[in-house]
Amino acid sequence: DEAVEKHDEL
Amino acid sequence: MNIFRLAGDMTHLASVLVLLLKIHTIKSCAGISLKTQELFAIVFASRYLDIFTDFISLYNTLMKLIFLGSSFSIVWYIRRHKLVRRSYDKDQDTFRHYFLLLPCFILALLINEKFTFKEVMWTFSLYLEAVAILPQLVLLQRTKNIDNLTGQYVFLLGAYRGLYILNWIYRYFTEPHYVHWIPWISGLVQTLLYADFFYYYFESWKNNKKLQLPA
Repeated sequence: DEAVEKHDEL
Repeated sequence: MNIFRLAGDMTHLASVLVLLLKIHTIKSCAGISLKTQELFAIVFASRYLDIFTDFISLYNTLMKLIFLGSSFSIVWYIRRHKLVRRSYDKDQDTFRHYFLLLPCFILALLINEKFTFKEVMWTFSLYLEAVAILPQLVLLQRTKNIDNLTGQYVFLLGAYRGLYILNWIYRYFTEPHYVHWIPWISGLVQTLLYADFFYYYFESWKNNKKLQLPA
């Protein structure tokens, strides 16, 4: 989902 | 993960390794700003609060641990290690870095995607990372002899953020609904801060001369 999409970046 | 993102992470990792190499093997932190390193440690500590609560991938967790561990150990080295401490340019590294914390935090409270503790801290880390290089750039301007490792370290840090911008552009066109203004704008500001440095870095490389920034 969107939250994961954003937080997969370092 | 796309190639720009991977290249960005690898450049970031390389920058940390270059700095650790300088500190650990040469036992010198000459030309390195402790202020910037402290800000980076705060950046990672506030951004990676999800490390124990959300699992994204093994790669993600490992990289987070590396960036957390390296940033805190670099600060420890400069502050506490007997030899490294001696090479620290304390009188030159005078940027009032604490003054960056409060404005970034207030901005994160005001402008965020969701008003939760983790999200505000994540946003704060992005704003702070954007400006965390400032003490280092000021110190570079004051340093007469910038050694190769320090120059490469700052170059790799700037390249990392530049590659992340390409990654966002790529993701914007390949993934539906991928719009994240906060990291994009702060990432752009962060990259622009390196523009001047990049210019002199390439000039010195082209002319095969020692890197020096005009004061």
